[in-house]
Amino acid sequence: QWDEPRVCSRRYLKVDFADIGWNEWIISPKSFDAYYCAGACEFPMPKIVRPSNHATIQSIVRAVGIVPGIPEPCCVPDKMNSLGVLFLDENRNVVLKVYPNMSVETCACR
Amino acid sequence: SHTAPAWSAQSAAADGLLRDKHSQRPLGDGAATLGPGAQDMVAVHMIRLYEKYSRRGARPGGGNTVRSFRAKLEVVNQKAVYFFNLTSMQDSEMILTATFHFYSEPLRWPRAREMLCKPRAKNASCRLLSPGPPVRQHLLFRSLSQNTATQGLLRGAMAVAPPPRALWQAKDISHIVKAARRDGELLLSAQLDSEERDPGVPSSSPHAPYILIYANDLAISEPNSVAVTLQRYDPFPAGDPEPRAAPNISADPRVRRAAQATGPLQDNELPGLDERPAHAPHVQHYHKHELWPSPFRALKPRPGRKDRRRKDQDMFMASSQVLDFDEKTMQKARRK
Repeated sequence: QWDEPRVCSRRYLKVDFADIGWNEWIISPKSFDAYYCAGACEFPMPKIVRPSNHATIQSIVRAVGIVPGIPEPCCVPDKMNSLGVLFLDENRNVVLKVYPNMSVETCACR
Repeated sequence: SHTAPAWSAQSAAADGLLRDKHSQRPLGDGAATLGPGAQDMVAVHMIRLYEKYSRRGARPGGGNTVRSFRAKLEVVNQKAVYFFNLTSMQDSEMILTATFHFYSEPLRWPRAREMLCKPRAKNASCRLLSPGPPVRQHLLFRSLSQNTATQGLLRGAMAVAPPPRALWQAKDISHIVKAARRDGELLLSAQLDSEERDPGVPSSSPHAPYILIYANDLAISEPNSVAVTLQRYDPFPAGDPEPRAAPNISADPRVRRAAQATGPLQDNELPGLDERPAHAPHVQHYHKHELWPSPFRALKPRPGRKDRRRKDQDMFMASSQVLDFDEKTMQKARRK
């Protein structure tokens, strides 16, 4: 993790449902690649962090220092993927649900 | 209808299906989650739907949720009736389709006919014994709300033609389930009624019927929707006492203390020793060093009783101005 780039980018994270205690009722998957976003959104922001217009303005205002206390924009998930989860409900019936926004495809500064 | 593989093939199908794409290993622990006897047809069917979605992103039934409901077999008036408890459906789940899956076998001819008629036999007797009109079977669906003793309201009846060979069949019961849910009757019963002498009560076998409900969960895009259905602490609290709430657990022995803030903690001066500027009227001003004796003053060890007596003499002697030394020290001093 230590040699990760400084700039806002997607980092690897594998989530094992056993680690969060949900494996007793989740049949499948037992784990999945969730990823996460981390890194700087400081001025000047490279195109790769796909800043929103607001983030661009905010980072300039912060760099110029007109208004004290303005933080730099945040590195957050941009495009995300769904995940189908097969689990047992309280009556031990099998349920399949497709949850949106469960894993990160791309990150961006917002 | 979908052909039901023979049971051995079926369990092989289950094994084959229990291969999880993500971890490329047989779904061993997934099967463990299902429980020993629970890899029945409904589980195999649901795992097949999961595999289809995981592999091709095919949304099951066009929605984002599929709920399965296992049957509970009861005998009512010497007839086998299967009950389905649909109460686990969430209010936010809009029903798209509901299907009833049941395993049916061809009607058995009486033994005698089988003995007499060899396959493709020519003799007339077989022709005479040709099978009569196929016995018709009906599927009767009733709905009832929780804990009512009645047989429930008849919601639908479907004719079922006996199949040429044993296989699983599926019937669309969307209108029945939607009407029952609209009336708040989330207990459904299904009965296979046939005109022929009652074939007796089937044992609750892995061939028990089941219901699948394909729905669109309108709340699934809400923030934290995954926690609503998956964030649980005791997965199956039914029956077993809460391990944490042991009856004789005493009140928490620890005393909860709140840290009372004594007055506004604006500074770290000791309360009551306020140093106010000299110009303030009638203020006894202290100098800092008078207020704060050096924090590093070493603690003197407490002298023993004898020492104390000697110390008292010393003290007395010390009060005189001249220090007295022993003779040797005086001589040395005179010489110097």
